[in-house]
Amino acid sequence: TQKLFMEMFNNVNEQFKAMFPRLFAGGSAWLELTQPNTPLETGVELMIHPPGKKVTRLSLLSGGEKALSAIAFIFSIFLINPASYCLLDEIDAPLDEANTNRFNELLKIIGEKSQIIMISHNKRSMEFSDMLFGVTMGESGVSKLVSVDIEKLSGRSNAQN
Amino acid sequence: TQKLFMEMFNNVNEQFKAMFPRLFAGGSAWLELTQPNTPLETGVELMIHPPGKKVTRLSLLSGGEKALSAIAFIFSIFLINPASYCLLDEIDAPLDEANTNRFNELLKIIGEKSQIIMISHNKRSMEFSDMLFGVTMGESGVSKLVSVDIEKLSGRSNAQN
Amino acid sequence: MRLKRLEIIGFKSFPDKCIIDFPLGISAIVGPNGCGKSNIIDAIKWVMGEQSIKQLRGKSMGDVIFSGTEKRLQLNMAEVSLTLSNDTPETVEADLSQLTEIMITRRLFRSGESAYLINKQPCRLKDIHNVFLGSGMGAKSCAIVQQGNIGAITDAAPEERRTFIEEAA
Amino acid sequence: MRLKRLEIIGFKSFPDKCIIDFPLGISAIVGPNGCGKSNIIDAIKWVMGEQSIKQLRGKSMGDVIFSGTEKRLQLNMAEVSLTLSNDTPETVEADLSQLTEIMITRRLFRSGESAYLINKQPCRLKDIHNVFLGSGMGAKSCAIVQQGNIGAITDAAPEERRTFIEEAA
Ligand SMILES: Nc1ncnc2c1ncn2[C@@H]1O[C@H](COP(=O)(O)OP(=O)(O)OP(=O)(O)O)[C@@H](O)[C@H]1O
Ligand SMILES: Nc1ncnc2c1ncn2[C@@H]1O[C@H](COP(=O)(O)OP(=O)(O)OP(=O)(O)O)[C@@H](O)[C@H]1O
Ligand SMILES: [Mg+2]
Ligand SMILES: [Mg+2]
Repeated sequence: TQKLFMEMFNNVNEQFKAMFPRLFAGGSAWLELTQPNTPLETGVELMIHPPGKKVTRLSLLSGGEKALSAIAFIFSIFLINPASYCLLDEIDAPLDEANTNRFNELLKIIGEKSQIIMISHNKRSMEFSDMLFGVTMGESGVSKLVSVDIEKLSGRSNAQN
Repeated sequence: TQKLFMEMFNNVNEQFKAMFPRLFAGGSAWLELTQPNTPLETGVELMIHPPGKKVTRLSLLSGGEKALSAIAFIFSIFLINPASYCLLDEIDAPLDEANTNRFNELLKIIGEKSQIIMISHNKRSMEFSDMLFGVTMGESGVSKLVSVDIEKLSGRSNAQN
Repeated sequence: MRLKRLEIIGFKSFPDKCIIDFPLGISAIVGPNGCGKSNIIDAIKWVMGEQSIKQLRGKSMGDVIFSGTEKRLQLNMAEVSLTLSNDTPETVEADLSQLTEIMITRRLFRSGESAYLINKQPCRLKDIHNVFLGSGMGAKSCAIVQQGNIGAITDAAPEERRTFIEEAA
Repeated sequence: MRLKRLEIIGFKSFPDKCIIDFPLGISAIVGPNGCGKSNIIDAIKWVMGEQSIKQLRGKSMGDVIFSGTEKRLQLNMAEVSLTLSNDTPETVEADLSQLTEIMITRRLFRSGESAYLINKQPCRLKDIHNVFLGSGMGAKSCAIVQQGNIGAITDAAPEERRTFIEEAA
């Protein structure tokens, strides 16, 4: 229904405006309706203003900036209407170290309301998690769960080479 | 022309069969024509057999396995018809440590015939390169080249946080 | 409703029974390329009632049954069980709201037969879907971001992006 | 023909002149998200004659001119120069094959005017394209894999994949 959608849109927009500068260490962003007069058909545009830069076409943003903007959008929705659990598969892949740290700090806040299960190759993200589940294929083609020691992690992945 | 395409296809296929086990530390792969009787319209299918597993649908492969298979295909074409230079933008992003090492070893071989310029966030890939060019935005929105010391690299990226 | 235990046997690359007990907070699943991490996500989606095989990276539903390796024969059944703690009973149907735990199970046989169970009692796929209705947690909710899909948000047409907001409402 | 020197000024996020001297072998371009690494690849594609703004992540050609920041005004011209060492003279046109180095330059003004130069002599875009014909190195060759495109190879339809082989032939 129109009223429900507009209410949700406005809530997500407010959250998105707050979330973006925390992930980007500055800058601003907001959502815009492509057809404000027809809320039941309108599209939603992301207006992105990275810190120190100008508002620019979404397409011109870098791979990491696009991913982080999408994460800000998704996290905003998670906070407005928390799901009981979130399954995130390698969403931190394109992020550099500084962005990964801020991503994980925000994830901790989401983790207060929702249970989070994430897949990641990123050592920083592994360090932020409460528990690690290691999956291996000791026997080719057969997946097996193994316990992973966070302290041994860097030594372990060297052994895998 | 038909003859030219089939000759190229066969050459790339032979290279692909040799390249795949070097990137995957085993297994096999080959190319197949979807319409062998109409070489001018046929598509090209990748048949992938990861080590120890069975030949499986391409879609069921993991993100890293798909990326590495695509790299094997691209590298095969590079070796058959070496370009003077190759520009590679973050193609090692989904690879784990072991795959990244094998990727870089193959890249060294390609680098004997072609000049390689690659963009990467991966420290291992940086270590394999002959020269690093660092790009920063000290002043927001303004890109600037800086010299990067490989030894200082891990200390440097910590400083960036 | 939060996840407590996931049991996978015969599903994709898990021919041997695998049990995962999820704690509260943030769990990270780690391992090399191709070892089965995303398959675990697929298993959760599947047991929650995912009907689109494309969403599970397959072409026909039989693709989710362990198809064998060089050393092992294929299996003829895939089974996944998910145990949830019913800590928000107001969001579940009346007849389930009394329980502290809800265990859903889905089986698929190579013959094409399917079985669905709630707390080991046979039920229909529709009943499995109903467990999650009203809690924003169904197999298609925003609570799942699959590998590669985060880019789709910025690349999507504005009309596609509105569905994220609609699903949350 | 290998790359020797790239000079960027006014192109995308490079308002100040930036000179890169590429060695033989493997060079890695590194830096944080959004600092301009992919823009360097765009600059090379553009000076080689890329005409599809979509391939440069833009919507109209003016998108490649530095559009300003909070502290700086926009510029009105983008210019990129690429110096190549002519070490395979058999692959270039007769009138260029005598040279040891070939420098191509492309300029775009916000007014929409364009300028193209070879060794500082004005020429047409067509002449720039011809520098690369026959050496498998044009702005669309397999020698460039852009960010995110490696996945397109496995996701592509088989008919699309044949073009990789055709372009190499
Ligand atoms: N039905 C099946 N039977 C046996 N193996 C299967 C089946 N379906 C998928 N697989 C295998 O599972 C593997 C993919 O696993 P998955 O996608 O979980 O990897 P991953 O751990 O997420 O890796 P990455 O880090 O690269 O994303 C593939 O090698 C595929 O062949
Ligand atoms: N015409 C322009 N004027 C000013 N800035 C621009 C222009 N075009 C693009 N940019 C900026 O360049 C940045 C993108 O740079 P680029 O894609 O090279 O990043 P990157 O270093 O590849 O990052 P990543 O590691 O995330 O892929 C964006 O922030 C974008 O706003
Ligand atoms: Mg995966
Ligand atoms: Mg980039």
